[in-house]
Amino acid sequence: GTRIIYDRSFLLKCRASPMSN
Amino acid sequence: PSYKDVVPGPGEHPLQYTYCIWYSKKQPGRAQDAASFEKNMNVIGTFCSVEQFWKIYSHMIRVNEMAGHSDIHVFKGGIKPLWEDKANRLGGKWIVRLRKGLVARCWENLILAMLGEQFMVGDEVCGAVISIRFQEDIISIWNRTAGDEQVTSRIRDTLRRVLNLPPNTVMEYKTHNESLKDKSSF
Repeated sequence: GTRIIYDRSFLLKCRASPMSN
Repeated sequence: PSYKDVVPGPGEHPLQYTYCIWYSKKQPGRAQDAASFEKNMNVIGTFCSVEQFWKIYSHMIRVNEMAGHSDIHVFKGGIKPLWEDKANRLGGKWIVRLRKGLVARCWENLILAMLGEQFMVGDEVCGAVISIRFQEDIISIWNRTAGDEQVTSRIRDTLRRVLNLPPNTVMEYKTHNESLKDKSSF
């Protein structure tokens, strides 16, 4: 099935602003 | 409460899996069998979204400030970070030994790669461990099937890429069966 993939920069962006896309 | 009860909050970014963070500290002067090791392990957080992860992570002690003989394990929900667990019994781990000072950045990169499903090996990855020791720090990533060379090679190559290690860094693979036999993790 489809897997939920995130790259490092996206994960770090979520840290900076938790509700960003 | 079980890891199965944890759900992403409204508007949060879900992860592929739920993870538990375990902390363990070796009791000085005592032999460690599986039972006593397990007794000294505590789940310090469970998360299933990117936001939940950062919330726990930002409250944790920084790994470069951890002292003595301690380990942090980030494992998928339902898998205990023990060689004997049924998900680990036939598995093994890649081990990277790092000189003091390098470990914090490498650990964060490893965790982010695991949570973001960068290893591309399906369900193979079980979890990741950071082991703080006196002379060096050690990070490792555990997978289910030690005998699957395609999987272990792919994990090694991804690990090398995401950790951005110095070129002379040695990476070792050890099966949990070997660890059980020599009663040593590294």
